[in-house]
Amino acid sequence: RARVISVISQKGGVGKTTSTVNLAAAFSLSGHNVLIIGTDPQCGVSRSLGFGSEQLHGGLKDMFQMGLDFDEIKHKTSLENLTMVVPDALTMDEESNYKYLMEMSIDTFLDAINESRSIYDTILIDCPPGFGPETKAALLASDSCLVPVQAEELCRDSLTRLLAFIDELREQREMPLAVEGLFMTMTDHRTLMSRHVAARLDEDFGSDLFDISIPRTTRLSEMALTGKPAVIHDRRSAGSRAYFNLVDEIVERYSNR
Amino acid sequence: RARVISVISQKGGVGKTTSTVNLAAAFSLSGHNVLIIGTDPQCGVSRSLGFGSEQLHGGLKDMFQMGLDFDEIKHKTSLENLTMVVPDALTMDEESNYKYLMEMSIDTFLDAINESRSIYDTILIDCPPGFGPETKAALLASDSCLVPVQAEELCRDSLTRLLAFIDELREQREMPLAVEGLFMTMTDHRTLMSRHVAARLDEDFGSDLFDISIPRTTRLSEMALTGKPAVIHDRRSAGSRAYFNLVDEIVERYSNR
Ligand SMILES: Nc1ncnc2c1ncn2[C@@H]1O[C@H](COP(=O)(O)OP(=O)(O)OP(=O)(O)O)[C@@H](O)[C@H]1O
Ligand SMILES: Nc1ncnc2c1ncn2[C@@H]1O[C@H](COP(=O)(O)OP(=O)(O)OP(=O)(O)O)[C@@H](O)[C@H]1O
Ligand SMILES: [Mg+2]
Ligand SMILES: [Mg+2]
Repeated sequence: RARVISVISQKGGVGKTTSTVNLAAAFSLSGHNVLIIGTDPQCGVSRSLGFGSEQLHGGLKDMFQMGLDFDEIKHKTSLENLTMVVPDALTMDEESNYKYLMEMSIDTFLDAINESRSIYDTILIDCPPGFGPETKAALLASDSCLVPVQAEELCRDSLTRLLAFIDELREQREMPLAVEGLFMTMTDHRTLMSRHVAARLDEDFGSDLFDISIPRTTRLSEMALTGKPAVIHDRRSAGSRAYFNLVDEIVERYSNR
Repeated sequence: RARVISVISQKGGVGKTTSTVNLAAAFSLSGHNVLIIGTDPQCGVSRSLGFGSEQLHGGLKDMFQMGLDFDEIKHKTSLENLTMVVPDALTMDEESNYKYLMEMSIDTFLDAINESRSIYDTILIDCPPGFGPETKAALLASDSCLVPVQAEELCRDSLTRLLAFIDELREQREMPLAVEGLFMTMTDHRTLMSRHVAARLDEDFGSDLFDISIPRTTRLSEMALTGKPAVIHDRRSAGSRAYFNLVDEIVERYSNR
């Protein structure tokens, strides 16, 4: 049965989409059958897997509004074991309808995820910044969440609110919601800021902080240009290796729990 | 009479808060009487001006819920000509009430901004990522908007949606809403990505793109640690000079219009 993990952060631009896409690809290259779900109406996930808007044949919005089956909105990617679902809400009207239905028809979304648990090994869900309807739906559908923390003070500072939000959501669920852990992104330990944030996170979160952190690399930022996550485009690069190692650490942690 | 300018972007982490705070400080050091309004419940603006949560004596949430006057929620900053207002919504309940009231009591917000027009020269409004109630309220209160564009493909890609959103909002207002322009942030023209984005923006937006761009510098990222925007903390640094130059270009553009 699949493990469903959401990648969340209230702070924007911390590496949620970059991490979800590279982790999904790294899990699938490690033999997992993976479903990646992008819930952010900005097309970060589809762009990063090589899909232009005209290559999408439907998405979450069509499941809600037209009653399409979840199977009908799945997209095969360049990796055999990686399947993608995204909102495909391109106009402003589609976007606001989609957000409204993500809240009002949340059961349709939850049922679709539950049905998928018997098909996949790992389901990863990318979320927009903040605590909007997409992030709430994703967390209600998930077993656990991953929290990317950019090596910047403003991001570190926003963690207290995030953990309060997770606690609040736990009350709305029957099942427990685990925090897989926090991992640093865009680190550059030549800078004072990066070392400061790493030291503070270690103090405040100790065992919840993954050992593996993701360095700031040019390769990782090229995903939206190349249409390929770094783990496919350049497996041996520092960023790719970090994401493969993070997959190992995630699997090790949840197996030991 | 004040000019009211919102700093907006659907994409997260592109430098909205960093720019709003540094621009507000640069305007005030150039002789303008400035009001900076942070509408994002994450405390980026107040943190960057040296306020911990215990030093705030009220905010937008108190104006909505307790009927406090706008004057009562204003905070004096370390700069004589710079006054700050923020949400001061610290708990999850306060945050969701604040967002709800930003939509339902939007007239209270609009009246407060309109009354302030006769007191200040420039009013700058920082917004959270996305098109939520704060961004809508800010744009309905503004004369124009500024769009920071991070030197990254994912950010450039999100601009079409942003301009569609602005068009939609224009229909809801009586007064015209100008776009002051787009300006690049976190540029590093040693990288291919930065040069690629600059070239594409110039092609697609030409005259709407400011000549001045903001470089990625360590100094600018230290604002949340030092509690001071770079234009105060280190006026001669590259980042500060860029923001002072951007103030000049903004003023020149709107005077010529
Ligand atoms: N480790 C990294 N090294 C270099 N660049 C990175 C790295 N991770 C992400 N980026 C770049 O930083 C920017 C922000 O990353 P990304 O879009 O993945 O963040 P996000 O949290 O999903 O943003 P949003 O809040 O808008 O959803 C992107 O342009 C991306 O290419
Ligand atoms: N020119 C710059 N050089 C270096 N770092 C920068 C620069 N501009 C912003 N930063 C850093 O990048 C991060 C994102 O910037 P900021 O928080 O201002 O963006 P934002 O658009 O307001 O984010 P959000 O979408 O979460 O509101 C912050 O940690 C900030 O310190
Ligand atoms: Mg994203
Ligand atoms: Mg911000």
